Amino acid sequence: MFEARITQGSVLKKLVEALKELVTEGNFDVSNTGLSLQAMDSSHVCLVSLTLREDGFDHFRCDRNMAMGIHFGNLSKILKCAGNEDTITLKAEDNADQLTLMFEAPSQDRISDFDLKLMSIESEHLGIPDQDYSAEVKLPSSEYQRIVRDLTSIGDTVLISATKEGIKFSTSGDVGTANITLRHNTTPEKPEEQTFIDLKEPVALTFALRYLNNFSKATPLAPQVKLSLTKDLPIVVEYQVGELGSVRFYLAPKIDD
Amino acid sequence: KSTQRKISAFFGNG
Repeated sequence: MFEARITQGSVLKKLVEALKELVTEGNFDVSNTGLSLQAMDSSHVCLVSLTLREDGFDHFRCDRNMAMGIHFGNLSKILKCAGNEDTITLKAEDNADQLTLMFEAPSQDRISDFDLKLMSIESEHLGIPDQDYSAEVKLPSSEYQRIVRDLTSIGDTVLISATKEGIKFSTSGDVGTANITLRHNTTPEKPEEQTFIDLKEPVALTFALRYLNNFSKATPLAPQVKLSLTKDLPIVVEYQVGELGSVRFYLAPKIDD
Repeated sequence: KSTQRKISAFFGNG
């Protein structure tokens, strides 16, 4: 059987809200190391990779590897019924066709359970190579959200260029053009408000803003976001979810013909 | 003119 308990149930609520518009369905792969998900959007332009470690849960048991096919819109409907302070327990028998979600209020005076019907999903698993990136930028997740939201109102695509001057986001559209540059800045006292730019070599890539904007739905999960860039490769937009794990979004670039 | 690539063009089957 599979059983996973998390005291901070709001994390699961936020995770599903971050994913549900990008990927309608996918498999939760559970094993004794934790829970993971890999899913592409419907146009196969981006990929979401979620990893939640076994030791990040308050209790985790998985006797047998399973792929649980989840419809994220439906999971979201159920998780909306959980209180923000609730402890959430996920449970499934081996080869079950449903996932049970149990919500416990902190005062222990309200306990509810919901069964989510599971789906059979054939998913293509992609191998993501470990690699070094030309530029890695860590910035406040709220800053990333603001940049992609602002630029989405001006244009459809963004040129992201990392140089020793900083990281520049440029777009253009019917109304005109926009450029936003962030510099390496470790002045703020709070680490989560700092911007770190680790540049091995200058790099410039073009991406569809619609997806970058969609990734920012994960902002409530983490105070910082990491962008990793290498020429002619997908950008990685990564949110660390505390001690529990991470959610990574990979977006294929637009490349000149 | 630039073209939007598919993500599978970058990552192999794993």
